[in-house]
Amino acid sequence: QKIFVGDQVLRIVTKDMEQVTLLKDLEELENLELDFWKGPTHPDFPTDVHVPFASLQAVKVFLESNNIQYSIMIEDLQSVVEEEKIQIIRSRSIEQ
Amino acid sequence: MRNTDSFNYASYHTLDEIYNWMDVLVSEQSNLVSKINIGSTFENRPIYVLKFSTGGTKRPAIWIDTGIHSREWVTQASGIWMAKKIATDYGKDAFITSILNEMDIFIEIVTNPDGFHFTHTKNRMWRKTRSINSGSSCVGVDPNRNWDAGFGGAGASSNPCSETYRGPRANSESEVKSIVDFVKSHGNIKAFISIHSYSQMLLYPYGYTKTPAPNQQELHSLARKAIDALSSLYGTSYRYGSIINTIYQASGGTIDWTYNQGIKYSYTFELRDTGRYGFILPANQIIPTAQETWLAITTIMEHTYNNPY
Repeated sequence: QKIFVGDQVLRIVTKDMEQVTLLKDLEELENLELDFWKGPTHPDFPTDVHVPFASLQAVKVFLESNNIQYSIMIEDLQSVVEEEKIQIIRSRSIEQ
Repeated sequence: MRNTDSFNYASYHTLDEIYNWMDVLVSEQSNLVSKINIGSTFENRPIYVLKFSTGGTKRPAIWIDTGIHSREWVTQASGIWMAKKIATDYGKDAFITSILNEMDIFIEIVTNPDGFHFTHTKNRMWRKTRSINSGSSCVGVDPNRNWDAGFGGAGASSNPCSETYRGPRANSESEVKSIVDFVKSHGNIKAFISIHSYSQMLLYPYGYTKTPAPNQQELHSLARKAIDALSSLYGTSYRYGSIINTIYQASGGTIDWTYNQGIKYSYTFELRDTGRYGFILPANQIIPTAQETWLAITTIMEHTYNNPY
């Protein structure tokens, strides 16, 4: 079973098309194993990217060095998934 | 589950639970609801569509599919709620009753069953199908890039390891081909609504080309009306427009194909984005999401009903 301990989801806000292009370059870096939940399209739209723990530092350095704003949407993906599992088990036991 | 009233609509469910729920719904209202097997997945699971019909043959129909991207759980959960809503409202609600007296409604609740099962058992974040790609260790195809509409163009990947891998050829995925065969053989579907999450958008064709759809004006004004209805419940704000102008260029998408088949009212939804959870939207948001979406869907249904073509 795939686990996501320490993985984060970042919400990135770009200010211009130049920054959007930089994010598209980031998308091409396969070694980072990024999963773009919302791809970079336009400064009006946020980009959401699931970053594995091992790539977090590289991605944050990339964003900060290019003055691209981001916030941490999900601090630890696995804990949110665990919470969801607990909710499902709880509601199943209530049904029974 | 004794009956569909005792099912918990405010929780996420496994594929087996959903398929079992379908059977109970069909047994409860066999005069209205039937289950059609339109094909099998790569891993040989049945692909089911619920048909709501009061009779007749190949009546003009409305199609709704939910969850072609398996990890978007609030989408499938909303599909369940909507199916129950139709079943409950028939005979009580004047609008649903009048629609069903003249048209059929098809709902495919789990559009990507292999992927959905995988999200419940192995990888919560799985988006694609589970087909094996020859020559690659990466699995799966993005079924929303696999349709025969600008297939292979910009906005889809040729890399099997990408989340937007288009597949080796159009309709290579049985999950897509099953719908294609069904839509073609039916021949009288008038509205096709494909539901995703999460970006809060209502989109119409095209995604693969900047050329406006011939009915763009009507599609745009209906989208505005649908979004007004949706927002009226909880104030959720949506963007709307053509796929390419509103979000990005995407080739091989579902509603581009359906529109090119002559289904004028082809729309795709992106459900709620809270900015906090992404696909892992807490289960307590399922019903509010489904309720507000239902208002937009009934607006599209009503327009389709009132504007036969």
